Amino acid sequence: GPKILAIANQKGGVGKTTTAINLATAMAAVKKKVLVIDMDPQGNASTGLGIDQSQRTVSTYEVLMGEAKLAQAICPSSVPDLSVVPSGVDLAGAELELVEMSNREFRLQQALAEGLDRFDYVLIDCPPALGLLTLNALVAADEVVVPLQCEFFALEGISHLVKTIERVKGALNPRLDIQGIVLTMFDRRNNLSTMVENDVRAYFGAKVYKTVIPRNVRVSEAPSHGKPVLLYDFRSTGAQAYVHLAGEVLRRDREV
Amino acid sequence: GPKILAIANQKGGVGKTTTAINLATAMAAVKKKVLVIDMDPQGNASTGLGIDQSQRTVSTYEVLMGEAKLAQAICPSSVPDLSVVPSGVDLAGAELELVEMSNREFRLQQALAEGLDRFDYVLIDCPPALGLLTLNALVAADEVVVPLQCEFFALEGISHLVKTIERVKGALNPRLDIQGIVLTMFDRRNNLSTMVENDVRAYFGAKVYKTVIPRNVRVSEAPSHGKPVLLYDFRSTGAQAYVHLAGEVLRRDREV
Ligand SMILES: Nc1ncnc2c1ncn2[C@@H]1O[C@H](COP(=O)(O)OP(=O)(O)OP(=O)(O)O)[C@@H](O)[C@H]1O
Ligand SMILES: Nc1ncnc2c1ncn2[C@@H]1O[C@H](COP(=O)(O)OP(=O)(O)OP(=O)(O)O)[C@@H](O)[C@H]1O
Ligand SMILES: [Mg+2]
Ligand SMILES: [Mg+2]
Repeated sequence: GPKILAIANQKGGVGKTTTAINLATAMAAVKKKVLVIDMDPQGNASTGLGIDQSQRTVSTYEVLMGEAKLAQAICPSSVPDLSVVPSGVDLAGAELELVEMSNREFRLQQALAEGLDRFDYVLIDCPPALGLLTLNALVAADEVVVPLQCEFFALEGISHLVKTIERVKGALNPRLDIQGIVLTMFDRRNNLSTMVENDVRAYFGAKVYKTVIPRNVRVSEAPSHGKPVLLYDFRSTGAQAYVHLAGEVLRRDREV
Repeated sequence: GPKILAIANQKGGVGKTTTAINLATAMAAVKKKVLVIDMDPQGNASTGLGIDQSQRTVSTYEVLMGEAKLAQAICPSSVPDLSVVPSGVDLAGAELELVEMSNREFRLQQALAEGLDRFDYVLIDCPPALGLLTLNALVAADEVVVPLQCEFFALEGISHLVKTIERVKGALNPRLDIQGIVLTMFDRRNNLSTMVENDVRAYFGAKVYKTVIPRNVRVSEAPSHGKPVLLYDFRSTGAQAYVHLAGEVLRRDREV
């Protein structure tokens, strides 16, 4: 079956969705068959991949609740070789509904047990929290890619995320590991970015990808056109950084 | 009693904490007695106001669970006339614990029924979700201040937030209203910011504050010194914008 990567960090606005969209697109560009699962009720990954509201009638919500098979929720995106399980409005209520359900942390893992044969990679975009939606993603995943914004507040939560991943590995999913940490929105005009990079590399060492994603306005413009930045402006520094990141992610996968 | 303002938006990284810290500081600077309640398990507001980990033994968690009175959780900040109810590590588990409790949306409102006499304003910093922690803040609040980042993804969730506030007003807290929407991280080099501002003012009209918070590196550096930007660099464009915002918030409060 495919390799399943959760894109997770409970800190908000650090580039989870942007990384899920553009890493997936860069992998599809080198002929990998990729599925993006949008676990965030905000549905930004679905929008950024050009999925219309009308195509979201069967979504991650129905898959989690066991009301639809995975295959019924998969729809094509604006990118060849890239499919999406979109998020729907009902997903906002899923967190509370899951609490009362049996196997509440395993619902996504169970749903992914079939229907994935034609994919090489699955990327799961997580919401900014460590609740049951993110826990479902961590239980279903083989590895975690952690976007880390080059800001002071973003550093503060990272040890809590690492502890949570270790707890999930110990209790629910023994194969789970952090594949890597990707520094995002790096601004070379700003000392804070360099300070954060030095701190993170000193603490996490080789876990940190060499590729650093720069702050680049083309990246934030692309979603308003329903396209990944690789399609919107391939030559931009942001798009090129995601191409390099995909190379690193694929290489680390082979080394395992 | 004091006026209670929830600083809320489920989109992550839009400037909720930065607005809570600096709006509170600007109000304290004009002799208002202000309390900041940190409802976010990440604890960024507590850190940005200089609250040491050792001072967080009694936190928002104990207040919500009824294990401590509000007065026991209040501690002084690095700013005169500004106190804080800090967030603690236990708050991360509160969301799940609250589900099983009676009056689960009213716990904060009940806890704030006493112990607030000496304050003019209470600002509640919310996590990036519309779960039970944010619902508690919306039920306890008189008004909501909504930070809105000048980015495309940030626009996408705003109608869901407005609907949620209306539902809370209809079912749980009839006095709740949006006091205003504040545009944050505005970058005049970037057309996207201007596009978002035009859209938001066209749609929300007078609800949008005239003050726009610019993207300003001094704002993001301040938390690493445990200080609000008003204390870290009062002359910066970011600090000055928060001073103007406080003027607008105080004027709107008097007009009610
Ligand atoms: N490298 C970049 N350069 C410029 N803007 C960026 C970059 N990466 C992300 N952004 C913008 O920053 C904002 C936050 O990014 P994004 O929404 O991907 O973060 P997130 O972690 O998914 O947020 P949330 O926690 O709400 O899910 C978005 O508006 C996005 O367009
Ligand atoms: N006006 C600004 N200029 C520059 N940086 C800013 C500005 N406002 C906020 N920031 C930075 O942007 C990041 C996100 O802001 P902040 O943490 O306040 O958002 P938030 O909505 O509270 O995030 P979360 O959803 O995780 O709670 C922080 O690193 C902060 O320092
Ligand atoms: Mg996201
Ligand atoms: Mg915050």
